[in-house]
Amino acid sequence: WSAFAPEFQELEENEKYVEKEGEFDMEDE
Amino acid sequence: TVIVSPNDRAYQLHASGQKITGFEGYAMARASHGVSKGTWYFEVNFDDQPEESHIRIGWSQTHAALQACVGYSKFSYGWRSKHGTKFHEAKGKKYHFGGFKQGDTLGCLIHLPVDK
Amino acid sequence: AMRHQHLANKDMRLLQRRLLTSLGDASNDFFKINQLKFRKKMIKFARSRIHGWGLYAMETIAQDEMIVEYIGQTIRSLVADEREKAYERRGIGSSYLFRIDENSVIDATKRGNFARFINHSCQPNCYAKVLTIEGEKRIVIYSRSVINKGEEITYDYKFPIEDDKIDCLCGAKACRGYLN
Repeated sequence: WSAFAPEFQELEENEKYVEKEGEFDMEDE
Repeated sequence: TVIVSPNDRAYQLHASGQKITGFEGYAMARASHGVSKGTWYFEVNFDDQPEESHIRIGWSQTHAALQACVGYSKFSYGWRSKHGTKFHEAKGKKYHFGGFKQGDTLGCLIHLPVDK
Repeated sequence: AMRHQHLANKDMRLLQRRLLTSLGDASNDFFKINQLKFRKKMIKFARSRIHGWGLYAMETIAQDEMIVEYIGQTIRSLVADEREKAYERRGIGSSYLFRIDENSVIDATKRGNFARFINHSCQPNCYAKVLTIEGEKRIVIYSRSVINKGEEITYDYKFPIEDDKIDCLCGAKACRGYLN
């Protein structure tokens, strides 16, 4: 069934997302 | 005395008196006192910077979201330790080459012309 | 503590009993959620009459049974807002963002499990419940009535009301017409 969600990664349990430093930036010269 | 506001700040930050510590993703705390006209300046010491960590500092109106960094929206203006980039509305522009780091003393000035 | 002093004894006993039951529920949920992993077999993935693909019951499921945990990446609300805009810009269909509370969201768009394929229905046979287990909030889909073998699993997404509508295809008699 992952074929129906491109580059989908199956997880066994919730994964806490580690934010990047530029997480909230739209543009960064 | 100006301190880190005990309530106008993101719940996950640790703040006491004039000291504040952040963890994981960016979150904001504002000062206990604000200004609305004239020219004002504040300084802080950048005490501790763990590996790969960065801070942003600047000026923010009360409307800016606390669960993001200063400079994320039109309500705030930020300056980043990484590369010294300045941010407003989430757009980073070159500002101060090389950025700043632990041990530096940072100064932020705001100029709000009285007659405008 | 201050409030407790003003509580009459009988209220105190009631309060304690309520506390114990709630603790009981949580530990009971904890036990059941671990059972959950071994019970995935009771549902299967297949084409849905509602929309694209869905999950179906492979056996009769009793009422208030834990069926599957909705698993994904736990992200902060503002990060979820940014992602929703990015997904829309990239034309990635209806988002698989599930709000846990005002601070956090579970995003199953790119990483998660097949619970993300469960379709919405305005007259669902399941419901979603947020459990706090060992301080971590998790989303579990429960059956709200007996589900017969071969029936599609559905729950009410309870999307917030928005201006630009998404048509609802659930086909239920009491369908509200839109997801949001």
